[in-house]
Amino acid sequence: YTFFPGTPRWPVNRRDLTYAFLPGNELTDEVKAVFTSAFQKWSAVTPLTFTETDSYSTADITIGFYSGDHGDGEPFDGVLGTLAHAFSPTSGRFHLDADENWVVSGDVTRSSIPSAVDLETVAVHEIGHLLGLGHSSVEDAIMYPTITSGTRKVELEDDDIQGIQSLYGSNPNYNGSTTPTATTGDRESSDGEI
Amino acid sequence: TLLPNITAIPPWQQHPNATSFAAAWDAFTKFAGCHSGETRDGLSKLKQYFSNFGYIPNSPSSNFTDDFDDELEKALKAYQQNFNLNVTGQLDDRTLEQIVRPRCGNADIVNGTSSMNSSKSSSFQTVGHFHTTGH
Repeated sequence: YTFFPGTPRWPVNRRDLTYAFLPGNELTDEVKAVFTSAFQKWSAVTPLTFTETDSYSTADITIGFYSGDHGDGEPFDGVLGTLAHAFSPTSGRFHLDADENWVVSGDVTRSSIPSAVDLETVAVHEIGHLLGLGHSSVEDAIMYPTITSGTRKVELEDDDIQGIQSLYGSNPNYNGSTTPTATTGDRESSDGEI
Repeated sequence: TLLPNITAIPPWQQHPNATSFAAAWDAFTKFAGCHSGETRDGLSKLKQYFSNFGYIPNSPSSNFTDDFDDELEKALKAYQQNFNLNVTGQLDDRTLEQIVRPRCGNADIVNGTSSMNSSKSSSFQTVGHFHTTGH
């Protein structure tokens, strides 16, 4: 695992993070649930929590689908190529290429569309960036930079867990398995309260 | 495009030959076997690719040529190291296969600060090797 230069991370007083979706995208609840699931992967192994908010302007993390040049100096390039990018803490900006064929649910490996990309796979990866992880050379890690279209990889590997826990510490409920023990919305707070 | 359910995609759209997507980097496969000293049309775009992901230092005046020069070879070697490929400095098939894969837009090397394997191995050679051998 690697970090961004300077090892930026969310400060101690900002560990209960909110996220919001670009209102113009008008995403369905089903699509939003994919991101909820992706955030949960990281909250299961750290003390961080993630809660959706309707207030786009005040959210810690903002998520949006954009096409081509969208004003941040990192234009998207259409189908495949670059799929998404996210900024280091505490920017919170998470951008996805709207031109991809994003698969929201179902087994993407069954798709014969060569350009089908599993949304949750990319979401889990980009959240790693939002939290401060850079790219990893470990091919099985979530933070490996490339994916093969038509594949799905959403479970954190040891490399990802070691990296994120060195930034934020471990979730008190984390037992060495990334299998969720509680949902994002109702798990224990950092001081032990339910 | 958000595909709500993979099973709900119309059959005509599922046929591989029916898709007319233009994968951004497929054109790079024509550089297979290309090596240092050669000049090939479009190599400047490959240099831009490496620049985008931090393998070639970016500057506002970047104006890449189509020459397979030392800068490209160095970038290629760092890339091969980061992706656990044979470090040949050449555009072999396995390297090109990796290059054209869809990927995250974030750079692998940020602000010239090497990350992934390409930094770890150098620190190992200069520091780690000496100490581990001693023990």
